Amino acid sequence: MLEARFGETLLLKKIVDALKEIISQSTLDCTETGMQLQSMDNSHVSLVALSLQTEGFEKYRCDRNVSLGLDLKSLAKVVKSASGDDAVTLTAADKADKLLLSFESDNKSRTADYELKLLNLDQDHLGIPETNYACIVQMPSSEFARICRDMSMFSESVVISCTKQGIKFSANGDMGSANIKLSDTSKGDITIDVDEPITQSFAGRYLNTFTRATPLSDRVKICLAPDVPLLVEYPIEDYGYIRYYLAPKVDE
Amino acid sequence: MQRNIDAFFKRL
Repeated sequence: MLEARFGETLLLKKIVDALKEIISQSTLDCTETGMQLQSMDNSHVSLVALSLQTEGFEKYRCDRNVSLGLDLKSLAKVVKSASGDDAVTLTAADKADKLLLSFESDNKSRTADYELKLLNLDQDHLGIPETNYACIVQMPSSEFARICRDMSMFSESVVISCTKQGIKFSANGDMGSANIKLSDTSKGDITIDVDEPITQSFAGRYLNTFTRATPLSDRVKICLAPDVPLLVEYPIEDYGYIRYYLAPKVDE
Repeated sequence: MQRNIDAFFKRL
């Protein structure tokens, strides 16, 4: 049996918002160490991985591993009906065909229970190898969101170049071109670690979708290495993360 | 050309 209580529905809302634009259905795997989710988007261009350790919950109990096949649009509707500061408890039996979500207002004067039908998803899991990234850049998540938004006005593709001097985002389209450069700051809000310089091209539409996770974290980590997918990671406090992997584009 | 993500990661 699973019983997991978030002190605030707001966290669950932010997580659902960060997932639902990129995947429509996914399996949430619950074990005694926490919750994990991994899914590719429909086009198999990107992959999203969520991890929440038990420390992120006000209460967490999972006697046996449970896999919950979720329709994220439905889950979004349910969490939307709750207030951000409500507590929410997720409950599922061992071989559950439904997930119970119980919301409780701050002063416990209002409770709302929802049963969500679970899906029987036959989902592949991919093994993500440990990677020594050539470039690791950390910046405010709001800055990254702004850059992705601005780049996508110019072109479908965004070129990311990273050297010891800084990280550069470029887009080149019918309207013209855009270049945004960031360098390491003494304030420490932007850090750039470079073993070897790299230039790769990515679909801006996906980068933009990843920035739906911005409310989850003030910081974002961008990791690049030759001929491997880009990693964009949003930490969730110190007990979890949401990671997006995006396959690079290659010249025809 | 857009590559696929599953070309990089092995199925478990």
